[in-house]
Amino acid sequence: KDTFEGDQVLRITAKDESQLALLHDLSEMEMLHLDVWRGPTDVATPVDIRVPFHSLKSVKAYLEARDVQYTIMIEDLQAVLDEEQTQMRMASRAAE
Amino acid sequence: PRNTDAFDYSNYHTINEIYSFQDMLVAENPQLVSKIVIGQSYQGRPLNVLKFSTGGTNRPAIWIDTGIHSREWVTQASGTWFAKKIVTDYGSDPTLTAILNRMDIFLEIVTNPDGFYYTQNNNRMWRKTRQPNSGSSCVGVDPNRNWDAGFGGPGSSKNPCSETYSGRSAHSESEVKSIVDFVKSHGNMKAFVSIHAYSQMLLYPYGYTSTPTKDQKELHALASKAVKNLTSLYGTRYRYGSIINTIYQASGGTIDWTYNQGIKYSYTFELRDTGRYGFILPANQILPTAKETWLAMMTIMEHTNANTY
Repeated sequence: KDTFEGDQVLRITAKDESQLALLHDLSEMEMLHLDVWRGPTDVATPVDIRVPFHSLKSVKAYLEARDVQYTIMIEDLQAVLDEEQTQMRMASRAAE
Repeated sequence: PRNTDAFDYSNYHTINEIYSFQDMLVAENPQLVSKIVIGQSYQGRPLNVLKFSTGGTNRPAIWIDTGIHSREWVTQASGTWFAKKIVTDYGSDPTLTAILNRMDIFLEIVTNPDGFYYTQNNNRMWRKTRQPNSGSSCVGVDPNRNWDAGFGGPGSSKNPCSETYSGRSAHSESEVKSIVDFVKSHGNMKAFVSIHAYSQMLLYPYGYTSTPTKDQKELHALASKAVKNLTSLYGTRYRYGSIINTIYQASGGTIDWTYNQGIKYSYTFELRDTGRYGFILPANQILPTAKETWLAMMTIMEHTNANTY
């Protein structure tokens, strides 16, 4: 079973077209194993990327070195999944 | 649950629970609902389509599918609610009744059943199909990049490990090919709505090219009306437009293929939310999502019924 401990979802905001191009490049870096939830389209639309724990340092360094703004949308994906599973179990017990 | 009234629409369900739900709905409404198995997934699960029909042969029809990206759980949950809504409202809601008196509705609730099973047992974030890729340890194809519309172009990947892997050839995935065959053999589909989540958008073709469709004006106006009606319920904000202009370039997508087949009213939704949860949308959001989406769906279906072509 795959888990997502320590994986984060970053919401990244490009301030201009050149930063948008940098995000395009980032999303195509296969070795980082990124999962692009919402890809780069225009500067008005944020980009959401699930970043595996092992790639967090590289991705954040890449963004910070290029002055690209981001926030952490989901701090620990596995924690949210665990919460979802707990809710499902509770709902299932209530139904029983 | 012993019947579809007792089914808990406000929670997420396993694939077997959804299969049971479909069978119950058919058993309870034999004059209106039937189940068609249009094919099998790679792992042998049935690809079930609910047909809502009041009679006639090969009537003009509306297609709705949910859950082609398996991790987008609010879509399968909304599809289940839609199915019940159709049987509840037929005969009482004049608009839906008029639609069903002239047209059929086809609804595929679990479009990617192998992926859905996998999200519930192995990897909650799984998006693709589960067919192995020869020569790679990575599994699966993005079924929304596998259609024969700009196949393999920008906005899709040739790397089997990518989330947007197009597959070795167009329609290589049985989950896609089964719909292709069904739509072609039916030959009278007038609207095709493929439902995804998240990011709150209503989109029309194209995704693989920036060339506008010849129906862009009408599709845009209808999207605007549908979004207005959706927003009227809870104030949920939606954006709308062509895929390439509104979200990003994506080649090999579902509705680009359906539009090129001559299905004018081809749309794709991105349901709630805007980013707080992504695909982990809490269960208490299911009913509001399904209810607001239904208002937009009705707008598209009503327009389709009123504008035969």
